[in-house]
Amino acid sequence: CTSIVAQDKNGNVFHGRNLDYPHPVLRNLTMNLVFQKNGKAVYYGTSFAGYVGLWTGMSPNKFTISGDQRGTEHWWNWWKNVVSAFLFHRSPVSWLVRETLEEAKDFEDAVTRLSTTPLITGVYYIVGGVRAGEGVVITRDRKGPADIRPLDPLNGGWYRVQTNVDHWLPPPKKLNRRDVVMKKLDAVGQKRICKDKLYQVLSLSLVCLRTTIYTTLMSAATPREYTTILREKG
Amino acid sequence: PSPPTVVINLDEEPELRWLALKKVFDVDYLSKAAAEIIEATVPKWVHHAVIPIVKSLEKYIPPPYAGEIRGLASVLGGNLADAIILNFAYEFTAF
Repeated sequence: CTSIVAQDKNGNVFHGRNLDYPHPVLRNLTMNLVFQKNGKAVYYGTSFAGYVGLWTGMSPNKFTISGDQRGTEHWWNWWKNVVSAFLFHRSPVSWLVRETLEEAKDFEDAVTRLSTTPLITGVYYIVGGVRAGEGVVITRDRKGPADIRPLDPLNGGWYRVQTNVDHWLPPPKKLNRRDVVMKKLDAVGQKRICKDKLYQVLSLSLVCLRTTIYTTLMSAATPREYTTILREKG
Repeated sequence: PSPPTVVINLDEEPELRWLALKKVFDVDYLSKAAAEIIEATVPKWVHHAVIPIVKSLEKYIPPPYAGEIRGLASVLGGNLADAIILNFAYEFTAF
């Protein structure tokens, strides 16, 4: 997966994500979801039929969230996930996204919940808000945050990119999506960044892969523009 | 192309919320796709071995998800264990 949160010169925050998964059947199961209460939309998301959690979602006029897989565990640690889930009653990562979209009152509250709620396993949460500076990548361990990397536009940090590798580690040489995305974002520049440019970045050949199922573009300040595009063979 | 949109009414009972899928997706296709994903993710012998374990774990799943997964199982053809395995796909990939 690849997630980007970026802020333009006017303080508008944009959030885009590619969801990658090696089962093409998921393309036909992808759907946009509108969660309603009392006849009103309370939050939006994109998911797969048969799955109750969310990896991509938006609380309108508050914040947006995407989750990227974090694969730091060795396979023989699978039992820790089982113990976390059923003994400690920890939350699956996609259920915490839903709960946060439903309950958090603003960007700050969302970041606190996503950083501190105990989880079954690790993950990256990428969060975008509605005001300048409201953007962050949270690297999660089971118990809490391993790292929190907010936007820092005053010092050149007008975007954050997250793939499936910790940002402090070197990316894999064969599939270095992180550097490809950063190079393109630098070429676009903060003045010209917008949803269309974000889509172009997420469509680059080394970023949009054969396993990319969908791309979602969102900005919590303009909830009507929530867009998901199904990718055919990357 | 854009994916279809499904409205989930949170005022409904959790068991009924995901029945809205039937309006958008072919139920036979859904159940075959779910079986395909599980087959590709979980080795056959593991799948058979964990079915009774997964069923017994249902009581540990908190509301509203337990009810929602039960409702999904009915949409997918009534197999509760498979619906649970699908919904823990990320957490239990290694398993």
